[in-house]
Amino acid sequence: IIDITTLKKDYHVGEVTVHALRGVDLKINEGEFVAIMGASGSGKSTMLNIIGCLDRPTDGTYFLDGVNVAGMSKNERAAMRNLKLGFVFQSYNLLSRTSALENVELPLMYNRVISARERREKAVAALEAVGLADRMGHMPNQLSGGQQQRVAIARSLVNDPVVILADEATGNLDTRTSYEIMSLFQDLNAKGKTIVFVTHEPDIARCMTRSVVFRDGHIIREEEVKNR
Amino acid sequence: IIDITTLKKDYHVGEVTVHALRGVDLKINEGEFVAIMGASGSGKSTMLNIIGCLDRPTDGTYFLDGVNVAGMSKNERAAMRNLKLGFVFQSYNLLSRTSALENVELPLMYNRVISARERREKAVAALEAVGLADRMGHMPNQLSGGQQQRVAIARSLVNDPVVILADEATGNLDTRTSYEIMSLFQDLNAKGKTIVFVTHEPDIARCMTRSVVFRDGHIIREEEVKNR
Ligand SMILES: Nc1ncnc2c1ncn2[C@@H]1O[C@H](COP(=O)(O)OP(=O)(O)OP(=O)(O)O)[C@@H](O)[C@H]1O
Ligand SMILES: Nc1ncnc2c1ncn2[C@@H]1O[C@H](COP(=O)(O)OP(=O)(O)OP(=O)(O)O)[C@@H](O)[C@H]1O
Ligand SMILES: [Mg+2]
Ligand SMILES: [Mg+2]
Repeated sequence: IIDITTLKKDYHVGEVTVHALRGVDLKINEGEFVAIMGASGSGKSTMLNIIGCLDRPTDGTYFLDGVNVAGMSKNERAAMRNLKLGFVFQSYNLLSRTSALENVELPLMYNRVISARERREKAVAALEAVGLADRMGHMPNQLSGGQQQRVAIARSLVNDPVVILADEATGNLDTRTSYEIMSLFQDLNAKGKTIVFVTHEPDIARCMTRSVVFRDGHIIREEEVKNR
Repeated sequence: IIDITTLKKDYHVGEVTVHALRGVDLKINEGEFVAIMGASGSGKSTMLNIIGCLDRPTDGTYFLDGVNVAGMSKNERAAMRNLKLGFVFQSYNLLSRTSALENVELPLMYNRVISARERREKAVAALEAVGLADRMGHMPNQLSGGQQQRVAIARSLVNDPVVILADEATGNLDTRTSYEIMSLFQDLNAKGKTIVFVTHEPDIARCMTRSVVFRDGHIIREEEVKNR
């Protein structure tokens, strides 16, 4: 479902060129649950933003579900995102002055098929699944760090995407809440969802099926997870 | 240095009152390194914001370095913060379109005694200490999540504060970078700095001298850390 070859991404800061990704080959099959690990600054978020059609590679090829994404226009990429992908950003990216419930309903606003009532029901169910039934009316600045992160997780699940991309989704959560969230993702994976999950915690990566380690914009290791 | 009794903090969201802190007693002596732990939404950040003179309690008393803070005006609290405290927010709070170096220099702008040259030297030294010598000219949106967090840590150290308050300072960092940062804080603590450090990771809390656990706005456990 994800097929990437010799992918490069450069950023230009003044005179300097930062080589965030220096030629990455990565294949992810449908139904896999893949951990992306690596040191701070090694290129994990850059990789996820490109897989998520949020940023364009400098060089290399990328096929999502058989379609050549590197050649797509901005609008085609946006349509692809809204239909197939669910995304949890490292910095949550919730809309301020917008309640938790409205933030979670947002991805469904693009979906012309479902009614307002059905949209509300799906959003309520997603917030209950992450343990926030009692905070639906709160704005992001009225929620703790971990609660905002859980709103972002609920939003990524609400349009029933084919692929879920999560960047440090349990970074701000205590151990117990983290495991509740991981078992939620494991249930979704068991139902056939493909999940790509950036984490720096080895305990969390052990819940997945495969792990890929980045260093300085390269993949230095790939291994199957044995005892989940 | 920090003396808190029966501290309460309520938030009002529409008709609902959220009791974030429900009567907290906490004494912290000079030179201690205290971990604050607890589930997501248990009141850790609220506690840290009040200790950091960023928010006012609804009820109870708070003395910082022998001075009654609960009775202070907004300007008195700001002066107290800039002189005595260093703060690492859970959401970094870096100024956008401002370089890493300028963000770290910011707390020193209030200090009329030191020259622009000395201010620059201290900021460079702080960024080198957190491993970002090669990213000083980057804006926050040109840094990875972990790098932004390290800029925030450097900023909290640059004015040589008496008390450092850190909220999930290693939340976005890989294990190796986390331990480099923790040994930085342990060195500062060995030199006499008082540090209050929110974390949800037991391995990180083991680097400190004492740990305090919150649940639903109360302290449910306090214990000395034996084998650091
Ligand atoms: N401005 C606010 N308005 C209303 N409620 C708030 C506000 N800030 C925090 N809360 C509530 O107060 C409680 C405590 O929040 P706090 O941010 O202190 O939690 P925390 O322990 O830091 O959690 P986390 O580990 O998720 O960061 C939460 O239930 C939260 O919903
Ligand atoms: N917009 C940008 N402009 C310039 N450089 C950037 C930009 N975004 C990222 N970088 C650089 O690219 C490298 C990779 O960043 P990336 O965000 O992918 O790291 P990461 O592995 O997610 O790290 P972390 O664990 O700290 O979140 C970093 O060195 C960073 O400084
Ligand atoms: Mg990242
Ligand atoms: Mg918090």
